[in-house]
Amino acid sequence: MAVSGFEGFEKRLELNFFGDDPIIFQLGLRKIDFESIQQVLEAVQCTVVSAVGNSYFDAYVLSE
Amino acid sequence: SSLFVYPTKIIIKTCGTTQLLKSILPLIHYANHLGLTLCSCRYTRGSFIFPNSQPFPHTSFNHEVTFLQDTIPSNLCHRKASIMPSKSSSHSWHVFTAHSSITHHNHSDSDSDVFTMEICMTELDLILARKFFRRPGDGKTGDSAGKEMTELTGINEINPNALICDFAFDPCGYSMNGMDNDWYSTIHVTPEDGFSYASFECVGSVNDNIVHVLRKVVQIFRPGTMSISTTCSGYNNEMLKKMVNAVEPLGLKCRSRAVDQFPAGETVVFQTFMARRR
Repeated sequence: MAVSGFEGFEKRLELNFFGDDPIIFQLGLRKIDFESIQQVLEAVQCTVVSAVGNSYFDAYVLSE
Repeated sequence: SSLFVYPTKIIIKTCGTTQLLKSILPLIHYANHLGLTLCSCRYTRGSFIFPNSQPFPHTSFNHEVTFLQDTIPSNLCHRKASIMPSKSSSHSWHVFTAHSSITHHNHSDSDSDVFTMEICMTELDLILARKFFRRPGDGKTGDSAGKEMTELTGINEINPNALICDFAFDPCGYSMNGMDNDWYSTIHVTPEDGFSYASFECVGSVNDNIVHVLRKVVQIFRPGTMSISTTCSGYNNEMLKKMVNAVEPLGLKCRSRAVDQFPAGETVVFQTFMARRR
């Protein structure tokens, strides 16, 4: 094993939410603007390098 | 690393020395502003190759669990932390879950035949790993080089129906997210010899062609060691048998299987495989 190198093993976090307003479920967390997402990722210490979305969800490839 | 944002679910998966758990509070904050309340939290990871390089709170699983316990709201009262073992002390699966109540199921994962599969692979085949290095001066962008790697390695054949967003890092490394209707898949590769690593994760149904998916993943990376962690609403022995039957003909022998139960009826199965050549 190398003395030091890039840590490939990921940490994975999944958060589920609920709300009383059924309209929320149409977009919900997808309404969080990109600037706010970047702020969250700043705390994690990574950034968005690529993004795509469909009618169900948004997917971001991150740095690191 | 990847981020998936659904209307009521967020998944973040990050490698390196990122401080993933520091995302919890800001995410709860933004969700609350949208009228959404956290009802479950799940944190998982394998055993780090370089644990001493991790920053707090990722310095140990105890520290991570303490941080989680202190950070998530008190309404998530059904909590459990577990380190699931394998035959090798250096390969364990770390799981923390917390639920507010088993009645909040407004996301698709509540379906009984839906599972999440997290695969971790190390000691990648040297020749195959080379495909995840950029050619010096290739004149490509991260996106175009990523697309080339996706096709060159056969990653695009794992799920031909998926819309793929891929990226190649410089000088090496690769990430991709796949979208197939409301189901995601994701691959991350660190190809350097000595600490090579690749992960594959997807959500799927027990009725899907899991054999095809697993075989393709093994053929793309030919790992020396591989772990498969599945999370679903019950213990599905048929599915686990299918997994072993898919992987073993490709030279990987199942070495261990650990099963644990978590709040809200979740079952996690952690299986490890090693190449017979070793």
